[in-house]
Amino acid sequence: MKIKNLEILGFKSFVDRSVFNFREGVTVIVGPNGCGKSNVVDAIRWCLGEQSARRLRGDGMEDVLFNGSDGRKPLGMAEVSLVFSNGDGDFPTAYSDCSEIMVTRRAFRSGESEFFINKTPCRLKDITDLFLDTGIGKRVYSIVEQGRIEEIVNCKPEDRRVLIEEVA
Amino acid sequence: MKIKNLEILGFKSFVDRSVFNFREGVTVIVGPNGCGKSNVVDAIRWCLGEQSARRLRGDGMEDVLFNGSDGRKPLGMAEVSLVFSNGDGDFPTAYSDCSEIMVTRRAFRSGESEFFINKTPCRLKDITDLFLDTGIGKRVYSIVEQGRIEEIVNCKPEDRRVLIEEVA
Amino acid sequence: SRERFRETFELVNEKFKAIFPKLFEGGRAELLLNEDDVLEAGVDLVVQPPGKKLQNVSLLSGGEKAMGAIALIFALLSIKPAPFCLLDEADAPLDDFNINRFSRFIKELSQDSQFILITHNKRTMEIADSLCGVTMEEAGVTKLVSVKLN
Amino acid sequence: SRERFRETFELVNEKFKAIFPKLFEGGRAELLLNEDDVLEAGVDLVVQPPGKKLQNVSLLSGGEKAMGAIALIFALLSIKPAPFCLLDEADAPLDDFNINRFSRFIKELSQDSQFILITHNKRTMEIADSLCGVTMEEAGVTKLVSVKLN
Ligand SMILES: Nc1ncnc2c1ncn2[C@@H]1O[C@H](COP(=O)(O)OP(=O)(O)OP(=O)(O)O)[C@@H](O)[C@H]1O
Ligand SMILES: Nc1ncnc2c1ncn2[C@@H]1O[C@H](COP(=O)(O)OP(=O)(O)OP(=O)(O)O)[C@@H](O)[C@H]1O
Ligand SMILES: [Mg+2]
Ligand SMILES: [Mg+2]
Repeated sequence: MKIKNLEILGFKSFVDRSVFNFREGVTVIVGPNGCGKSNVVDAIRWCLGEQSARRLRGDGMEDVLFNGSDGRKPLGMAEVSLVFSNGDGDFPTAYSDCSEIMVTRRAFRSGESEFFINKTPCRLKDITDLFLDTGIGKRVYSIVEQGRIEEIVNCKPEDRRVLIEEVA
Repeated sequence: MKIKNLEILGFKSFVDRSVFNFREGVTVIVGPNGCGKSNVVDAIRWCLGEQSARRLRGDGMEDVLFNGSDGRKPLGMAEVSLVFSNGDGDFPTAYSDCSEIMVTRRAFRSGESEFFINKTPCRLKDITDLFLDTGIGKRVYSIVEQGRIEEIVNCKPEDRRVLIEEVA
Repeated sequence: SRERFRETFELVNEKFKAIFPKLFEGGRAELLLNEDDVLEAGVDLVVQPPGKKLQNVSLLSGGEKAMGAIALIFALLSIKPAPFCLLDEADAPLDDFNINRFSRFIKELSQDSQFILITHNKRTMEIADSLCGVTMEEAGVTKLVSVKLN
Repeated sequence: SRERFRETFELVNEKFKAIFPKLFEGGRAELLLNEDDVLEAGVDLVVQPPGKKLQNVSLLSGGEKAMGAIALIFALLSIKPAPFCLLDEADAPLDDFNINRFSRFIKELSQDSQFILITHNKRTMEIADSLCGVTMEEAGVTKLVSVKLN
């Protein structure tokens, strides 16, 4: 399973549609302070089903909608899509005959949410279930947010145990 | 009041006596990871009366004694001295006729501690009282440890209030 | 006392409102009491980087939070000076533009205060009046050395 | 189940013991269960950088903790791979020597896994197979741009 691309629109500072293409090897994201690099990490987590506003640095889920700037009005919808390709034929069984899986999450200022797998509406649970056994599941250890690299060394022994359980 | 020099012996990785001379303006401390730069910060805090082992990254106060390396045996004593000069004539009243104040703290592996002001034995309280009104008192905001710069922005409003109270 | 806290709060806030836009080259920030009772109120923080909308401080980027924190610390120090200000790798999250603003601001303040900075960044080293090298030639044993900046 | 946790723990520990000295160019580290009851035990961590004495992980420096954390994360990933590993400024506390070791190690692992790194460090940028630039020409509005490394 490989990550192929990421599309962000209306999520945090991504008021204009942005597309990231991920190729083999190492992709490096660079830019000045405050330009949106960590917002990309938040977008990926959100799309994979993150429900904690705090983990996305907000107070509530409405904090992920672009809320305006000097030159632009706030937007009423945020949408993030992730496309995975079946690189090593290791897709979850239900999709083993697909060459790609596209996961989409949408949120509206009214508070409504929509979820899609390959553009077919589904529930949030279907998305989180899809990734349960793939290493980017619930206690995703493959994503290390800014300032949190030391956590795995500083945490309590019980929390470190949880990581081992996640791998088991 | 200006900081003039710092002498460290037996404290953490400073197994050999080291002397820092601080001049006017900006002093920059550089060096590779793990070489002792932040241990200098711990030494200064400890000398000024820090009693929390956790704030010095240890479990107990014995963690500040040099506990050995491949080539050296552990030491039985740690000693840190700070010398301040009466730059603007703003020394605490009790010492207003001194040109310098030297503060020394010693700890032994037996658990004993010794404290000195201008080489005269005193109690820990005498040292903390000395600095109470100088901006490097109890909730010292003029020392920002590694990784803690964001704290003042991330903390609860009650904690930020404490900083204002410290200044008042 | 109620009066004294109120007074100090106003002084620190005035300094913070002045220092922030100098450090960020624009934008604004201020401290707010979150209750009417001055003796009970906590101190809230609002920060608005240049051109952006005022929002929750938690949404700021790592570099923006560090710069905001530095502005607030300098505001406190300007009201109640300390013999020295010691910053351990405070510049770690900053990009080149902000390291530049940060280091020039410190250089300016250092005419009246002593600063001790720990850093890995070459640009921060450039504002040093004196440079201390800390190494471990022998594993586990700290040794001070003199440093030359090319 | 007791057996499965014990087995996974041993596998991760073997990898961690092997990866750590590769990343640090020496030294040793391991995971330990802090109780006999495998279903209740927490997982302790001991780290010993090259030439230093084994001590409390909390006493390690910022750079040493980051490198230790990276070694443990890579050990977990080697047992249960993920489609990608995303590190946001994990290299911020590292000096030049460690940035070198960190980036070469990732380059090696990237033959089998995708890595997404966010960084301000020029040396980390050098190992990129592709580079994404993120800017804000218009305040508050993120825009992607192509980047050239000189
Ligand atoms: N809902 C939102 N609407 C508009 N802007 C937002 C929203 N949420 C966050 N932002 C803005 O996004 C910016 C933060 O972006 P981000 O954290 O991605 O920066 P960064 O590129 O990682 O910077 P650094 O290098 O400092 O870590 C902040 O300035 C914040 O105000
Ligand atoms: N009591 C002690 N005896 C011997 N060595 C110690 C003791 N306490 C800490 N150390 C060692 O000191 C080192 C940490 O030093 P310090 O935190 O000052 O590094 P640093 O120069 O700030 O590095 P970085 O750039 O990574 O922050 C660690 O390797 C630790 O093992
Ligand atoms: Mg960031
Ligand atoms: Mg340090």
